[in-house]
Amino acid sequence: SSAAQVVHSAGRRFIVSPVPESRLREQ
Amino acid sequence: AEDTGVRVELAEEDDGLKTSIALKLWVEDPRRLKGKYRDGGAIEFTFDLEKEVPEAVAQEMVESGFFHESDAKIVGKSIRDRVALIKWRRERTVPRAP
Repeated sequence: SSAAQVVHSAGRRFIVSPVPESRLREQ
Repeated sequence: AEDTGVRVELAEEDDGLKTSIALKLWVEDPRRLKGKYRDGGAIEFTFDLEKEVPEAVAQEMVESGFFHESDAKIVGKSIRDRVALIKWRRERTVPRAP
């Protein structure tokens, strides 16, 4: 899946990708 | 580190030398947030260990629409905890040669 990107006005890039499966807390 | 419900982890291996390191942040427990967590994904970003301040990055995330203003504090703290751990480990380990 293509990761979405948001670039903040100050120039920092935030790349959004799926949460690592193994790390999801078991409910 | 105290469990804030917001998780921050290394997004790359830390060789102990580079000043900028990639981190990944995601919400494990949305109920802990006051505002709605817009995305539900993990947010990857680079953080300069020497120059940058965790709370400033948290504010940028709020301004970028990831979090509500009222959650900037919890996000900033989560980043601060992870950065402190990285620095703590670096002081205790000899960096591996590239």
